[in-house]
Formats: sequence, structure tokens, C-alpha cells
Amino acid sequence: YGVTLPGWKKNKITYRIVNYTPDMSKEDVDKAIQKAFKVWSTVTPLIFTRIHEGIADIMIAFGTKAHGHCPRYFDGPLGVLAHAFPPGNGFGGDVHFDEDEDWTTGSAGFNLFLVAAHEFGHALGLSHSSDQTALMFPNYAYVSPSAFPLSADDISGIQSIYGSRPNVPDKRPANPTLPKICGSQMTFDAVTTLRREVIFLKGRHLWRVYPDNSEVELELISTFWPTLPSGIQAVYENMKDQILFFKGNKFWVISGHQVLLGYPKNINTLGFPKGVKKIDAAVCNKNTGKTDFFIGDKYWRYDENTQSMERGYPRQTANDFPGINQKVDAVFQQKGFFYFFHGSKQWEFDPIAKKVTREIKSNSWFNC
Amino acid sequence: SNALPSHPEKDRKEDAKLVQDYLNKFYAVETDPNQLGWKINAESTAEKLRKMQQFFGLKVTGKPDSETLEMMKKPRCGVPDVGL
Repeated sequence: YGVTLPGWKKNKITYRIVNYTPDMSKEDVDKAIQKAFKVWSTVTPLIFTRIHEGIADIMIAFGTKAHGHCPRYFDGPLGVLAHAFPPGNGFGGDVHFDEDEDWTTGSAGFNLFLVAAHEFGHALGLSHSSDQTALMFPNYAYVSPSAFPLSADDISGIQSIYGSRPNVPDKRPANPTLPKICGSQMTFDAVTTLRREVIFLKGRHLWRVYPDNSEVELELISTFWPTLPSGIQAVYENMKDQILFFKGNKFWVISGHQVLLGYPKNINTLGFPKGVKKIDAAVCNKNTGKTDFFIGDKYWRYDENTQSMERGYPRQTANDFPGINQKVDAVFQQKGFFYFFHGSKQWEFDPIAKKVTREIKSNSWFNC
Repeated sequence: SNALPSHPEKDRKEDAKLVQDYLNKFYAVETDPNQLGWKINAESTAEKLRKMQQFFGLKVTGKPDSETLEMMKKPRCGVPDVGL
């Protein structure tokens, strides 16, 4: 990576979208810009605030050829797509997009979110990187918008100027590479609904999927819940708008964004015998108010109303969930179906018909 | 054959212009944009070309070979690859 110091001398940075491209709806431009800033705020203490008039730190505009008093010119379609200036006054921090390009939300033309995320890197003080996997590499390369676009090089660069997010450890992990969400072997540690979203967890990261519009956001688990460990093994949403996270023989209860006091507790407080050391997966059936905990080739059933384990368990999973014959890595319920995950596959299961209705790839929810 | 007649001389001139423009845009040290000054073109074309080839992980020849020309034609960011 390369930096143009000293960067902004503050963490609260304003931006203003001065004009729009006719290639996209205003809403799509607003979303692409907001999402591009979020890429950088996820890994730094920076906070970006939009203003609608006056002079912002980062003024964003579309123009062609010689545009305004900008000392750099655009060159028509292709070639130079956009440019930006390092932090400072006047032009400092400003970002210009070449209106002679075809700006899109997808893979056709040039994806505004990806180019904006690159240019905002400059507006924050990064220069180009010779790492071909880095977002700050000079040439345009399309990557699926659901993949987090920053490489370890980008993160090292921006954190060398601003440090990391306050509650995320400053030291980058040994292998800061991010899981390639659209990879063919993608697996998950745990999955749950959270109101209208579906949350996928793996290692230190979580993906928030909005099934209605297949929007995806990548976050660090510690961004939301700093006291939760990474490597969560099971998670489920109960009937009281709470989510329960499990790792080893401990569990945490989250209500809203707060970890309830007194947690973590030991899982035997739920009624598991001492011999149970960990839980593989869990799901609460919102239609019955019963939660199934999957451990190895068996499962236990817990009654959320009476807050007690039901008698006659554990039972063989394969007997009551025909077709679910392997250890369950993760499971969640969506629109009445259960989705069981094992390795890079998932099985859609109809709990009423008691049969598997589909076998799909684990990352089918990510619009790869 | 009705293939378009090739103009090697014209192609060569276009490539030479492409290389010159590219190096002037991205490998000439740029002054602070807030002080409308002239760009400093201290280094020779071959030196700038070597710098560009090194940056992109190409074979460093100082000559505009086909691999280098290919890289120069890719859509990219307009910020120079060398510091301000």
C-alpha cells in the first residue's frame, strides 16, 4: 500500500453528493456511495456524515473532460474512470467520476460502489497499491458486491493512518484474508434469523443478508458485540426477539444490541447433562415455540414457553428429519422451512411434510 | 482478402502517443492540486516506463512491449501511481 500523509486530523468526516449520473437512479447512487464509505468505516474509527449543501470534506461530483477548476481532465469513455485528491483543503478529499463512463449497480459497465470505494481510499490518504488483490490497485476489477472488497493490504494501509475500530484489536490477525463468500467451498459456523435479516457467522465475521432485496453487508462480529468471541458454533433467535450464541459449553443472550447481564452462562443451565460439551447448531421453530439443538447425530428439544428440556431426548436426527444424515453445522428457519447446513451444502427441509425439498449451495443466499 | 489494410506505421504512432500520455498522467510527479502549477517531468520516458512495469509486476525492460501496452489500455483510476 502507499499513503499520502498526514490524512484527516479528525475522525468525523463530511461528504456531499454535488450532482448525479443519469445512468443510475438517485437512490442507487446514494446507496452505492453510502456502502462505499461503510467499507472504510468498518475497519477504522472514521465516521462519515452526509450533508446536502455547503462545503463538505469530501465533495463528490460527476463531470466530463475538463470539469470545473479541476487540474486533472477526463478522457471520454474507458481509460480514466474517476479520480480523487488526498485529504486537505480546497480540492483535498474531493472525488470526481467521469460521466462519459457507464455507471451501474452490477457487473456491466463500471460498478459505482467499487470505484467509489477505491476513490474514497484516496480521499482518506491512501495512494495506489501494487498488490493486485488490493482495492487500491489502479486498474478496475469487478468483484461481487457481496464480497468485502478490502484486502489485508488495504486494511493495513488505512489503519496505518487512522488505527482500527476502537473495539476491534489493533493487531491484525495472522491471516487477515477474508473468506471468499462466493467461493465454491464456502462453509459457515452458524446461521440465524434476526428479525427480517439472516445472519451468517464464520470466524471473526458476520454477513447480514436481507432476503427481500438480497442486499449483503459484511461486518466484524466484534463491531456489534465486542464481548462475543469469534468462532461462534451455534446461534438461534428465540420467541422473545433475543438471539442466543453458543461456543463450547457457554452461551450468551443478546437483546437488541446488548449482551444481557450475567452471561455467558453454562449450557447445562438449559438442561443439558454435564457430558454435553458443545452444540453444533440450533433453531427455534417459531410455529411451535420449540428449539432443536443438534449435537453430533442426535438432537434435543427445548420448550421456550416452559423454559425446560423436553423428555425423551436426545433422539436420532435422521429419524425425525429424514434426509438430514450428516452432522449439522448450522440451521435456521425461513418462511416455515428449515435450512440445514453441512460443509458447502444446505438442505431445505419442510418440517410439516417431514422431507427435504431442495439441496442447494451454502452461499445460495448471497446472490453470487 | 477484404481484411482492413493494416497501417503498422499509424499503429506505432498511436501506441507511442498512448505510452506518452499514460506516463505523463500517472508517472509524472504531480504538484499539489491546490496550487495551479506545472507538472515536473524530471525523469526520462524509459525511466518512467521502468517504474510503471515494476509497479504492475511486468518484465522491466524500459520498452513499450505488448504486455505493457495491454496493461496501459485497461480502465483505471486517474490518480497518479507515484506520490504527489
